[in-house]
Amino acid sequence: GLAEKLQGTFQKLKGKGKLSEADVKKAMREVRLALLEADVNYKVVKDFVSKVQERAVGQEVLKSLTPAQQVIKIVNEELTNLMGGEQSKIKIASKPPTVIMLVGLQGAGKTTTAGKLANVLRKQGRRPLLVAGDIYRPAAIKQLQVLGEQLDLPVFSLGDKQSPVNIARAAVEHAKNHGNDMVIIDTAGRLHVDEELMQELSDIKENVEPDEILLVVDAMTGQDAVNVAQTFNEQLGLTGVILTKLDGDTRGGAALSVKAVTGCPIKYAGVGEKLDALEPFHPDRMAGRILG
Amino acid sequence: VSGKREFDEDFFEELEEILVQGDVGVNTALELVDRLRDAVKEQKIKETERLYQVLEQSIVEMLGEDQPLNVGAKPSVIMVVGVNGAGKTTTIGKLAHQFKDQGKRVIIAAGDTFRAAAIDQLEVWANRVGTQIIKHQEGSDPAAVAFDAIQAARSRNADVVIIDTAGRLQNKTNLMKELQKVHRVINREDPAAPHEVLLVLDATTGQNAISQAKVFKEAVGVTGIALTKLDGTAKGGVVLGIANELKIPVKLIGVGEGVEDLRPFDAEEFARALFA
Ligand SMILES: Nc1nc2c(ncn2[C@@H]2O[C@H](COP(=O)(O)OP(=O)(O)OP(=O)(O)O)[C@@H](O)[C@H]2O)c(=O)[nH]1
Ligand SMILES: Nc1nc2c(ncn2[C@@H]2O[C@H](COP(=O)(O)OP(=O)(O)OP(=O)(O)O)[C@@H](O)[C@H]2O)c(=O)[nH]1
Ligand SMILES: [Mg+2]
Ligand SMILES: [Mg+2]
Repeated sequence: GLAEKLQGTFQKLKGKGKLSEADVKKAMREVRLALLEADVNYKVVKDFVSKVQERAVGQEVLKSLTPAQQVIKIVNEELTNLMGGEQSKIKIASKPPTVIMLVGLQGAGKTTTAGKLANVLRKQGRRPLLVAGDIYRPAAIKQLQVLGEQLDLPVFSLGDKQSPVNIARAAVEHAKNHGNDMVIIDTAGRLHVDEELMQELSDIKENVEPDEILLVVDAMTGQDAVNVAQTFNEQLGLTGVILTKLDGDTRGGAALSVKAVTGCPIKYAGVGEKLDALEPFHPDRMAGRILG
Repeated sequence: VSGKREFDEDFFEELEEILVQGDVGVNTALELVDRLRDAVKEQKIKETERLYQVLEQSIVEMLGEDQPLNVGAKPSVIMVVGVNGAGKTTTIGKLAHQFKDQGKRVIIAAGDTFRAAAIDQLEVWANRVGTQIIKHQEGSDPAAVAFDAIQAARSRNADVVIIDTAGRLQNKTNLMKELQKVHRVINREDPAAPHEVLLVLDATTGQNAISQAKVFKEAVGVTGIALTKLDGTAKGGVVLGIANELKIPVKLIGVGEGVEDLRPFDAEEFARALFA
């Protein structure tokens, strides 16, 4: 991974005697390559590497007996800081129910994550209500209902002939009347450039005032992660991100891109297809994974 | 961007940036830009329009010749594979519709016996398109569904059988073994089948797509790629590296969620779109 590449680079550089600032700048190329190969966005990499370089040309590296290790340490610290401390807390409404809305591109893992999140919240002593807000995808409502059955948790649905706005409003009313203190709204996958469907999300937000709007992002997303996150954030005001399919072997640079461009905390990590496969996001573990 | 200009290092770096942002990957981007730099010197290129022509040409060359699906046999068996959420089931619906339009008799097989409402989802497509569907109980053996579908194709004189499979991440060894079993069962029924193993790849995927293509190819011999969700802002540049390293051609592109949103891959259009 990056550690070995930096060792190699610094071996060659140190061979000439004392390390110079120019030498460290050469080493930054390895950091840049590692991040790009990990799918971190090009512009995010530029900003990140210049930050690291600022620290790396300091005495801690130039005077060190193990400059490669010093650089790795700086990169790891900067990455971990950037991706934020562990904050998997869902913001609880002052007056129940707490409303959570899951949004994102097609196939990211929203419906499955809705089930997983309901499971986590129930284990925390909550009484979640799942809401079938996807009226477009074939058998989407059925999919959420099956998950609800598997979890023995209620799923609210008005079928696919009512608008998602109406479904969301009716669901919140239902929650109030049935003692559900958490409402998790599954929405249809959509492109950030689909104006009509993005407006639909704004309408839902306006009508039910969610306490959390969580962007669900596939961990294997490439450079486009920045466009998607930025657009969803600008149009809706995200409160957090959930990264899915982290049980794969993707380096997951999208995590850094999304955090850098929105500033939103990554609250959870999806780590499998089963309904118990949702963990709090660990930024330090993610940093190590991205560096490879 | 046209006219004459000096192509300096800043210009080539900008090109590299555009390619990388299209998910072409750093190594492939560097390879393309290096080749271009040489061509600019050799051919003394002074105009941007000419330069972009040369660049597009080298991208088209890297992608290889446009290849159609292998549907000459009767019945032709198409096995559809890929990671979770890539667009397999939807692509099958679109493909079935396309074949029907061509006057072919199509059977689709609900080979995802695992995920919640996967069979229901494919069934909606079967009804929408007007094709027959072979399905078993949820939780049953996907290889049995594939076997059943091929028998049905023969007895009902179908032209094409399209077999859906459950999404799986390529590092899940047991799931890749399950996929190999489905492939074996198909192959035992007809040594020429599956005639097409289509890897469905989401255009928003980054460099992990290379590993997906590699592992799925090793496991079940991928013969073509269906690149989905190109109606978004992602460019799908990973297919360049896949073509370069693994020689797997892109045969189809998905450009939306509707039944008509499937097109044959056009390398020149794709190359141009990388710079749009
Ligand atoms: N391995 C793995 N698979 C996941 C994870 N999360 C979701 N999936 C799978 O990804 C696929 C897509 O999940 P869905 O929940 O249908 O995604 P979605 O965002 O609701 O999709 P649309 O509603 O079509 O936009 C399914 O096969 C899920 O089982 C995860 O963390 N790990
Ligand atoms: N915009 C767009 N969406 C697509 C395209 N192809 C598929 N989708 C959407 O992507 C989501 C996932 O599609 P599926 O067909 O369920 O994907 P899958 O690979 O079968 O998923 P699993 O079986 O869970 O692994 C759905 O919301 C589809 O409508 C495409 O070309 N463009
Ligand atoms: Mg869904
Ligand atoms: Mg499917």
